[in-house]
Amino acid sequence: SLPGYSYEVYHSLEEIQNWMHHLNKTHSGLIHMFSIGKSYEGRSLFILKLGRRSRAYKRAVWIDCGIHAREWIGPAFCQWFVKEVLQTYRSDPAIRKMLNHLYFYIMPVFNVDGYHFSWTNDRFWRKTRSRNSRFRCRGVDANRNWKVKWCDEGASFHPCDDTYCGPFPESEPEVKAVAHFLRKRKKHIRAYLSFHAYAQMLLYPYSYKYATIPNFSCVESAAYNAVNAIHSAYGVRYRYGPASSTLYVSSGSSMDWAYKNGIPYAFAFELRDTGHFGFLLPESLIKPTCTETMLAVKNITMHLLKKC
Amino acid sequence: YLYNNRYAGDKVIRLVPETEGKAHVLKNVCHQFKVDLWQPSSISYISEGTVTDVHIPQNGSQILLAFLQQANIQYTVLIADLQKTLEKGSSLKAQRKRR
Repeated sequence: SLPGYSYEVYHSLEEIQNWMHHLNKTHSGLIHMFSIGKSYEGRSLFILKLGRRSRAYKRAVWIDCGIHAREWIGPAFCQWFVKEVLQTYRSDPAIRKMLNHLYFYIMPVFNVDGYHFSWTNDRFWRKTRSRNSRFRCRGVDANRNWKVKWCDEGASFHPCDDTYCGPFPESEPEVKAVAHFLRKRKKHIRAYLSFHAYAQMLLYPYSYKYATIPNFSCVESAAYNAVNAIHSAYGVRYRYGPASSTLYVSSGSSMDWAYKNGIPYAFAFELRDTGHFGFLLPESLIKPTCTETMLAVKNITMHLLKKC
Repeated sequence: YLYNNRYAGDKVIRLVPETEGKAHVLKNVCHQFKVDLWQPSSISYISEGTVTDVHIPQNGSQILLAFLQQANIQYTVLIADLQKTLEKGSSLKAQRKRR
């Protein structure tokens, strides 16, 4: 990996993008970086495609981090995941199997404008940075802007609210770009994982209603095994279940959209902690948080490779 | 100081309203003071028993806490000084010094 690049500190957007560029040059056998569009403020939306190149058909897993700007542990985990995969590809049979049989699309920072703003201005910014013509308030909640029961319960029509759903679905260029990308590949993307903080939960659909998903038993058993894997690392307990009843009802979320568009395993992680530090999870806790989360992601991926 | 020391004296408190009446009061307080809600993500989610984490600014905290005490809404302080916690948990200051 990049010499001197620490995965146990939080990095600015510029540092993360430099890191991505570096990996693209130095690990071309396993990594390919590309852009899927531009943010509201004109920043590139970079994705890393991980996996051994193959002419044969391969399924894929999508992972995004940093939908909400202030949840810095998310992008930290995305970087950790890539680092771990590159470092253990030869030594870990599970990782080798994952990369040989699947592609991973990693979006280390979904909300690039918001993330940059949280570094330079307001550490606790949540939304995107799009402007509203009628109000002085900026930004849309990128996890309420998807076209799935858009702006229903759990979202707000008011631009100054932190759960503002936007003027219309996929109004945010970041959301639109990712939605377009996933729609085009929905037949071979088998899992959608989105990383947030904080609550220590592993959530699956539905978020917008109280109902059981058709493939509940497969998804539930994957979640059960994943939280057990998390617990095995440092004894940290994660709750798991449908987002609507485990956390709260919210409409327009990326997880529900992914599921509705045919991705059978859609999860949202709420990483550490449960409020002691909240969004200010210290850098000293990046390593244990990412280590335990890595086990969960490996678990879900191996579950995916078996037939359920 | 990181962020020009703007978070000095800010607190994060946790409230769990015991009744719907207290939840209603808490929602009004959050709305009136335009607080930064850490969890849940929206004031509309606050009801009886909801774990509510609120970031309150230093200049409004005395009045806000007095409101809560008057309404008999118990709270615990999760983070007593946001700026100190920020500085302590980050290597940014050390990195900047080195540069």
